[in-house]
Amino acid sequence: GSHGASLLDELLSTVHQATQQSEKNFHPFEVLPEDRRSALWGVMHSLLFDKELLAALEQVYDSVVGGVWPPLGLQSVVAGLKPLQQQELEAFLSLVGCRIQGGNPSTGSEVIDPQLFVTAHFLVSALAEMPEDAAALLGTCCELQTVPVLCYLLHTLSDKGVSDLGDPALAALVDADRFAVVQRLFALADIDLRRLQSSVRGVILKDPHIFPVVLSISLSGLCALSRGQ
Amino acid sequence: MFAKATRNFLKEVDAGGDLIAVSKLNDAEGLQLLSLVTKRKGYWFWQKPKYQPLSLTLGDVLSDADFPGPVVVESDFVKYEGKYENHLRGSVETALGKIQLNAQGRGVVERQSSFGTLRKQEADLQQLIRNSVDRKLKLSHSLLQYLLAKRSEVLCVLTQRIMTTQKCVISEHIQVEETCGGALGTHTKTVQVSASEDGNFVKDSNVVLEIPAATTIAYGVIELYVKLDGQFEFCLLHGKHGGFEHESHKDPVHLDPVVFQDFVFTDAPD
Repeated sequence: GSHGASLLDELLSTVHQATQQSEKNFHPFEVLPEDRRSALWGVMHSLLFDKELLAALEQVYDSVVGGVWPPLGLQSVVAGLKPLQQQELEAFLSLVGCRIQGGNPSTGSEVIDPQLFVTAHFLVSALAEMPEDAAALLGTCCELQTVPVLCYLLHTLSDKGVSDLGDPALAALVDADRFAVVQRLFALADIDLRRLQSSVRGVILKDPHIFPVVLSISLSGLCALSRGQ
Repeated sequence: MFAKATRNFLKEVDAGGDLIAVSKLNDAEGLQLLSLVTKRKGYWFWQKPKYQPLSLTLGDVLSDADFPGPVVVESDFVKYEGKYENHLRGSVETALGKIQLNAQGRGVVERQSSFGTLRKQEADLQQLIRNSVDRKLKLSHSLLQYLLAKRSEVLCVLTQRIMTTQKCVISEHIQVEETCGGALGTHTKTVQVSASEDGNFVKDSNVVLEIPAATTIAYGVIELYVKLDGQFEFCLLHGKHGGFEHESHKDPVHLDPVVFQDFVFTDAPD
C-alpha cells in the first residue's frame, strides 16, 4: 500500500488502541496481592537485563502452551543457565501459577492460574520480541521510575503526536539526559522522539516494524506490575 | 555474538526476510540441504515465527527409502564486512526512595563482522519437485505424529544456505566508563548506560570468535503442506502457507483456549 500520511495515522491509531487495550489485558497483574506482585516485579526486573533468561523463559512458555519438537525437558532448557538464573526462572513460573511436574513443560505442566499465566506470557513475549537492547533500556527506565511516565507519553503521543512537557505527568522528561535514554528506547521501537522547546514530538518512522505496538504492550505490562513499587 | 553478527548480516542483504539467520554455531553444522526445519507460528500477532532446524532430512520421513539427494547449485553470494558502533552518553539524576542518585555513563559498543566471501548453495527445485512426485510422508514417524498434534507448527525443508568460504572473525569490543553515587545501574554489557553501586570504574572487554570455513550463517526454507494421506506439496508461491490438513479440530494446547480468546489482540490483523 501507500506509505503516505494515512499509513502513519493508521499506525498511530494502532498504537493508541494497543495502549488502551493492553492496559485491560494486564488487569490480572493489578489485582495480584501486593507481596506477590512485588516478587513478580523483582523477577521481571532481572529478566529485562538478562536476554538469556528471557529467551529460556520464552522456551518454557512455548513448551507449556504449544509444545516443541523435540519435547524439551525443563532440565535441558535450564541446563545452560547459571544457578541464580535457574532460581529466577523457577520463581517466575511459580509466581505466575505454573507448576512443572517431572521436569517436562510439554507434558507435565499444571497451570493453576491460567489467566495470570497467559497475562505474563503476553508481557514476556512482547519483551522478547523487542529489538536488541530495548529490554535492558526498559529495565533502566524501571530503575529511573519512568515507566508510568512513558506509558502516559505514548498515550498522549499516539493521540496527537505532540506532548506538552509542561504537563506535570511528564516532568521527569525535562531532564535532558533522562530524555536521551527514553529517546534511544523509542528509536529502537521505530519512534523518532524529538524534543522541541516545550514539547515532545513523536513520529513513527516510515515502514516501521511492529515495534511501536510491542513497546506499548511492554510498557503497559511493566506499568501494571510496577504499581505500588 | 554470533547471532548478532548473522542478524546484522541479514539486515544488509535480505531486507525482504526470505533468509533465516543461524543463531547458534552448534546448529550450523547440521544445516544440510533438504534438512527438515520446523516453523512455529507466534501466539500473538507481533511474534515472528521461530525456526528450529532438525537433525532429520526429508528422505528420513518419506515412506519409501530411496529418495535421491539434492542436485546442488552453487554460486557466489557476496563479500561481507560490517562494522557497527554505538555511542551513548548521558547522565541521569533521580530519586529512588530516599536515595539521591547521580549517575553518568559513557559507553561504546563496537561490533565487527567479517564473514569474507560467502557462497550460496541451493537445491535444484525443479529436480526436487520431480523427485517428490507421488511420494508420501510416513505419517507414523514420531516427528510427524508430534507435529500433527500441534496446529502451530509447520514442516519446512531447507533449500538454500549461505556459507563462509574462509575462516572469519567476529569481535566485540565493549568499553563502559561509569561514574555514580548511588545504586542505579544496568547489568548487561549490551546497554551503554551503566552504573555501579559506588565510585568510578572502567570496564573493558574484548571478545573474539573465530569461525571456521564452510559454516552456514543463514538458510532459506520452503514450507510443506501435508495432506491427510501423507501426500505433500511445496509452497513455492508467496502467500501460500504450509501446514497439516486436519480431519477434525483437536486443540493440543493445555490451557483452556478461552483464556487466550479473552485477550484483545488475538484477532488483530497481522
